[in-house]
Amino acid sequence: MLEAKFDEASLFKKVIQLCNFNCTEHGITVQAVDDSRVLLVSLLVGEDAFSSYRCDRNITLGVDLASLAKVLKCGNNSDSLTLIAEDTPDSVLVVFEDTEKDRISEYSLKLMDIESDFLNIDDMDYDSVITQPATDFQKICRDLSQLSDSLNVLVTKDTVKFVATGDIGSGSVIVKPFTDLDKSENSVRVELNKAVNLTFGLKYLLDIIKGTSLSQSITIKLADKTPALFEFKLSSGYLRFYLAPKFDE
Amino acid sequence: KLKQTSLMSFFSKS
Repeated sequence: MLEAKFDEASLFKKVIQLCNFNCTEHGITVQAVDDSRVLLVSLLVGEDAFSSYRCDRNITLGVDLASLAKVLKCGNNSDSLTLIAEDTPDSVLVVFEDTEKDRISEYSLKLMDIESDFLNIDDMDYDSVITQPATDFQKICRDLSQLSDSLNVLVTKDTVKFVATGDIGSGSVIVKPFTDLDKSENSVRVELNKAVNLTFGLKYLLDIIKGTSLSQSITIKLADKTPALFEFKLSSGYLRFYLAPKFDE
Repeated sequence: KLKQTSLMSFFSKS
């Protein structure tokens, strides 16, 4: 769990600089949108992800992620990490404990008032839902990003085709449903209600695949002329990205 | 020519 926290901090550091950590009795949520308003990241770390968790009142922690990343580097990966804040905090205490060596280090991080738009995202009906190994999707994005700045995703009956066309040529990767009975995380599932033909900016997809280390599989939900949902499930919670498509006007 | 859309045309601010 604590290693996941480190991963998430480094991930966010690359996507955005500042964000509000919204703490409730159910866990910690973070929502942030990039400056161009094309990619939204939504993280839920559920209360079960923590070895102990207590939040008496809803608290918002406005965090400068570069500063948080500096503090997080001060702890060892095997240390336990505890966040402590008062009900109306102007700082958050980050406590690292190495229980074997009886060593405790404490860092107090100043908080900021961050004005951010919180976007309401309603549950939607999607035309197609694809689940595949996260590392496979990472490789597809990295490979095809060498050819183009756009990735075309075509889903037809039982086939997902990723296509990139650019100045030096074109490339495509076809993925078909596959069931691995021994290792279910290697399976590919494709649900299709309606054929899909969508195009996304690869620079945003390269940000999304930074979440690959957090989960063995990625679920991609697609609908015509609608932001796609890319989800990495965590052991308690999720990391979701909503990406606006490119299309003809 | 494809144009990049914005999330703001799909989601509402709270």
